[in-house]
Amino acid sequence: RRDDGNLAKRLSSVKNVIAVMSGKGGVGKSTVTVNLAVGLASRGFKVGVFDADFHGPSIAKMLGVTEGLYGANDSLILPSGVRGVKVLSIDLMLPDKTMPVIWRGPMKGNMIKRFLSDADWGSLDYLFIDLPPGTGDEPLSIMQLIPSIKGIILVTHPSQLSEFIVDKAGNMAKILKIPILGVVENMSCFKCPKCGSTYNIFGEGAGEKIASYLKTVLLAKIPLDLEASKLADTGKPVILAGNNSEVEKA
Amino acid sequence: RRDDGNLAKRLSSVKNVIAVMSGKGGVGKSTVTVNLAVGLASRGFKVGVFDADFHGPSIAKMLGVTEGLYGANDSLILPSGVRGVKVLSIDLMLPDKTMPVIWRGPMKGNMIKRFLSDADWGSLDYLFIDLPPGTGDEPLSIMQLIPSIKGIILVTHPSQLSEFIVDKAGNMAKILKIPILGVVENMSCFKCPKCGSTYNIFGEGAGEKIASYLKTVLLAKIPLDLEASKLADTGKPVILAGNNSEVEKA
Ligand SMILES: Nc1ncnc2c1ncn2[C@@H]1O[C@H](COP(=O)(O)OP(=O)(O)O)[C@@H](O)[C@H]1O
Ligand SMILES: Nc1ncnc2c1ncn2[C@@H]1O[C@H](COP(=O)(O)OP(=O)(O)O)[C@@H](O)[C@H]1O
Ligand SMILES: [Zn+2]
Repeated sequence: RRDDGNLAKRLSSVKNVIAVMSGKGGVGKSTVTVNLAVGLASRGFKVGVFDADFHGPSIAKMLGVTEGLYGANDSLILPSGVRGVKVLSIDLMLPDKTMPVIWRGPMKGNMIKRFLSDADWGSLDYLFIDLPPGTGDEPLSIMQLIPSIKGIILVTHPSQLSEFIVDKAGNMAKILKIPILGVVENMSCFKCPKCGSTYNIFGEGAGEKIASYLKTVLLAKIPLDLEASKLADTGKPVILAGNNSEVEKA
Repeated sequence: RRDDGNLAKRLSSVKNVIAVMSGKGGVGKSTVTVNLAVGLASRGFKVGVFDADFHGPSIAKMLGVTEGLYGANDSLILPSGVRGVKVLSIDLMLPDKTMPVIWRGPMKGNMIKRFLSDADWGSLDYLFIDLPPGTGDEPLSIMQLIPSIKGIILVTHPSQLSEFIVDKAGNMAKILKIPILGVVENMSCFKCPKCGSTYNIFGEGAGEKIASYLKTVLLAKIPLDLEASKLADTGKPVILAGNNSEVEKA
């Protein structure tokens, strides 16, 4: 599964490649990815995001990008979204966004390789790769094709259910010798704006437990935020808790 | 991709096969599947659940089943959980549940076929199949291998982000000529137990919009429930809103 020279050449101008993974869907991987990317871009770093979730791409929408990806010679020219973050997403290539991408494993592995070999990122400080749920073709291809990857950031819900599934994703990284930069617990609790009571709607404790089980750090705990979902739908990402400075350190 | 005679024989004693799908992860597919299964079982129906989410199996845990799946002469003998619901899950075959299932597409398609050909359900009124996020190998195999499937139930979050991805899953079913029995919107709103204020944490409206776009019915809207996540972690599923009677009608 080693790549040809092209892929390595394309990534040679990228200082840090970081994949954002969880194993479990709907915990906030895309939200955390966009949050990190926009946070770092607004501090002057050059940042890109590759949405490797072909079946449920949401990065382009969250960054307010609806078009602008095109091919010229052998390269894919990438559009920029909020704060100039470059975006590579299948969503920008589908003529009809309501149509599903019904691909089996081998097609997904090939497309990841093609995208990374053709995309012209230019020079970047950070390239984030948003992975789909699961420990199948997409994360496996990314881990095998990019030996220079800096590591993965794991995102979890606070529940025990999420903890067990994110542990599996962490163990996948260990088996493939990919460093785990840290864990972000998202949707940690909800504070009622009216009366101030707090509720652990999705349980508690998974962030700490995963960090100690995988011997890594808990980078941040992000509460449920009333604006997050509405802003995601309109392509104006809200900067949730200050987890950007942790990544820089990681 | 037609199955051999064995798979059809195994399913000949099952009256209704229903797949629960969403395309998007973390919206509550497993919770809704378990809810439907336990709800129907407590009304006297014979029910089984096949967890086709190999990378993130949660059905067995939610139904309080930790062991009891074994092979005897070419058949898989299935354990029962809460209310006697039969469970088929990869989780019950893994010696170490913290280890990831790192399978590429072809392996997943083959395992689905093997499981359905070997599992001895006996006679069932309903067999629910919990699908993983995405429109890849697993849903494609299920739709191609079970021509007698009654249909799919789609589960969504209330947000626009979820609406767009669940529409894709619905269109996949249409392309493969699989009936859509209805849509369930989950995590619709949160009501503060202390002061009674309600909040649409994940937006609103996706359930109605998907039902009208796909020309199907909105079966139920389930609010965020403070007990749901804790009970899921302990294998005592809570019966959320009364969506069982709708399924019977569907
Ligand atoms: N901290 C948060 N507070 C409120 N809503 C959130 C938060 N994090 C994510 N969301 C919302 O939850 C949904 C799932 O998040 P998403 O980033 O798509 O998860 P994933 O990429 O893991 O599937 C989205 O609608 C998103 O806007
Ligand atoms: N209505 C609800 N209220 C509160 N928590 C819920 C609700 N529905 C699901 N959950 C919790 O949200 C998480 C995701 O649900 P799950 O059924 O695993 O989704 P999926 O199968 O779509 O990934 C679980 O921890 C579950 O307990
Ligand atoms: Zn309140």
